[in-house]
Amino acid sequence: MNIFRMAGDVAHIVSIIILLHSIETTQSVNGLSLKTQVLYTIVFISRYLDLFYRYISLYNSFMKVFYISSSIYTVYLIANKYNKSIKEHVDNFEVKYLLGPSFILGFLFNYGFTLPEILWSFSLWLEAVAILPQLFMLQKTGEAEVLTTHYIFALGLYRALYIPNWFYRYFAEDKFDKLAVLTGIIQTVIYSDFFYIYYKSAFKGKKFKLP
Amino acid sequence: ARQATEHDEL
Repeated sequence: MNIFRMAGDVAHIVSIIILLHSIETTQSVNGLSLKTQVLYTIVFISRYLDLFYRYISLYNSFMKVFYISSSIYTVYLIANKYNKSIKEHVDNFEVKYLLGPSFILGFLFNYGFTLPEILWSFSLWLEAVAILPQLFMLQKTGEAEVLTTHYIFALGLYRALYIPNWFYRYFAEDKFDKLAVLTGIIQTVIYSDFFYIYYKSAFKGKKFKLP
Repeated sequence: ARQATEHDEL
């Protein structure tokens, strides 16, 4: 495993820890999109089905279990435990416009016309756009808690770091996963606007504000 | 380059 992949996975774990930590310390899920978290749960379950029939490494299995369980737990926290602070009218992105096209793209572009491969591709497309309800919500409220912005930043950083990892693997291992690269680039582009605003507010010590 | 169908990434 190369340094970019390792750093990407660390950023992903850090993002989940920030998310859970901020929910537990503030006892609130204010500003968090339940829809985005449900989409991530769908992403992880559809992508990591191979957990049951293919062993890659202990690291790989452990991380898959961690992502599936932490995403289900997050959905539980938002939907059940702290649901009093949900403002449903703010989190009103139409997720069918993300789920439908992701499934069609997974159906059209895959490495084999089998259910696991279609679901795997679907999960990549869906992951690329799953943050949109959260960003949409941020844009509507205009402001975000510092921890929420750190969470989104770490999450965006994860896929961004996978891009140099794919370059590395292309040259060092002669391995190239065109679907992962394409969806990873789309995902990073979706975050790019956020990265820029985050960069400006984080380095000037200002409260995070979207224009 | 080999096509990556092992899906060893997360």
